Amino acid sequence: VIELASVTRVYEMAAESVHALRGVDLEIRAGELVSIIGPSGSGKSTLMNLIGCLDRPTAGTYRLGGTDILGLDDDALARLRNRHIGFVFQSFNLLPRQTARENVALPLRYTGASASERTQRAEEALARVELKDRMEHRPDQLSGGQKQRVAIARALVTKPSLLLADEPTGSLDQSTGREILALFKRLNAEGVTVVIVTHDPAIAAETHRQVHIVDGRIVADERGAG
Amino acid sequence: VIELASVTRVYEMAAESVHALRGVDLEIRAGELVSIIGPSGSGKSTLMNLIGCLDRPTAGTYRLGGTDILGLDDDALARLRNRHIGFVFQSFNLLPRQTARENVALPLRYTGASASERTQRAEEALARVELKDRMEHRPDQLSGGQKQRVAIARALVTKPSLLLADEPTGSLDQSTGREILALFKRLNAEGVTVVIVTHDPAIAAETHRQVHIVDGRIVADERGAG
Ligand SMILES: Nc1ncnc2c1ncn2[C@@H]1O[C@H](COP(=O)(O)OP(=O)(O)OP(=O)(O)O)[C@@H](O)[C@H]1O
Ligand SMILES: Nc1ncnc2c1ncn2[C@@H]1O[C@H](COP(=O)(O)OP(=O)(O)OP(=O)(O)O)[C@@H](O)[C@H]1O
Ligand SMILES: [Mg+2]
Ligand SMILES: [Mg+2]
Repeated sequence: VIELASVTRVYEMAAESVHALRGVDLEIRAGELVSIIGPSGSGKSTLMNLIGCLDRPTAGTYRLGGTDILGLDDDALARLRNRHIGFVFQSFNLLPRQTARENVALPLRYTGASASERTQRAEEALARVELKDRMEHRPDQLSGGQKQRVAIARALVTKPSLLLADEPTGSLDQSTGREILALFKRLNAEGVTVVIVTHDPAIAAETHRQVHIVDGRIVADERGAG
Repeated sequence: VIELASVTRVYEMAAESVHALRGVDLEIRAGELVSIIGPSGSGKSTLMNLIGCLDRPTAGTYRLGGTDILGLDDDALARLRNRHIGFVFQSFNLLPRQTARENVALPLRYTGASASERTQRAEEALARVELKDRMEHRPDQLSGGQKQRVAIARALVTKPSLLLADEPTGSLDQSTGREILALFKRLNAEGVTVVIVTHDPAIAAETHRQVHIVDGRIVADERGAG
């Protein structure tokens, strides 16, 4: 479902060019459970933003579900994202003046769901990550791991077919992290394609395939474990 | 050096009161290397903010280095913090419009150091966390783990006698995380009191003492390992 070919991403700054991705070839089929591993600064979030259609490559091609992503304008890209992709951001990206429930309900506004339906689905999503008793809290009234779980709930509320999670357990204790991984594996068993960036070898070991990135290049792609 | 007695912290909200800390007694002597462990939402960051004089308890007493913290006004508190405490925040708290170097140099402004001295010390601190080649980047031009390392460098630049690190390796790969832990242990060997909140059992195992928090209470306080 994901086909990246010779993808390059350069960040142009005033005094330097940062080559964050250098000729990446990557194919991920529908229904796979993949982890992306690599050192700090190696290009993982950059790669996830490209896969999630939040950014465009400097060079190379990207086909998602057979569609040439680079041929789409921004509106078409936004509609595709909203309909099919759930993204858990490394820094959560919650709206500071909205409650947890409002943050989680937000992606449903583009689906034509009624207000009461949006509220109910947001509450169910928050219950799934054990935050039923924090629904009225705004982000500055939540702990780090609670914010991370709100970000996870928001990524899942539209029932996406592609889940992209950028270090989804970095702020969680081990027990809560295992619950989140179990939730992702259940979704994968139901057919959701799941791609997880993680620094936790225990999480990577539970995925079916581990893609290793160093300095903007894929250096290894291993199946097994999980 | 840290003496918390019967410390309580309640967050008052419109519709509820959150009892984040419930009668905490904790003593940490100068030069100790302590980890604080517990589930998401159990009160660890709240406790760190109190220890770091960034927040005041709802009830109870806090003596730091023999000084009754609750008797100090905000200016005296700020001076004490700036002189003695280095704080690595769970969400980094970097200034978005300043470069990495400017962010790290900021705490030195209150020490009377000259501009060139501040710049040099900031660069040394960034070199210690392997970010020499990212000094000109602003936070939105840094990866998650790079932002975390800038926060660490900033906490160390004033050479504090008390280092408080709230999940300092949550965004780091294993190898970089070990380097940061080794740096903290070196500082501890030089006499710095180090308190680390961590979800990583490997990090907790390398400290001399592990304080366990659940639901706002200390439930265990173990010496050994490390
Ligand atoms: N907007 C930007 N402008 C310039 N450089 C950037 C920008 N965003 C990221 N970079 C640089 O590109 C490189 C890759 O960043 P990226 O965020 O993809 O890393 P990462 O693998 O996710 O790291 P981490 O594990 O620390 O989150 C880093 O060295 C970073 O400094
Ligand atoms: N400003 C606030 N107003 C209301 N409740 C708050 C506020 N800040 C924190 N809380 C609540 O207090 C409890 C303790 O929060 P704290 O940030 O100390 O947890 P933590 O142990 O650091 O968790 P984590 O491991 O997820 O970072 C949480 O349940 C949180 O929802
Ligand atoms: Mg990243
Ligand atoms: Mg916390």
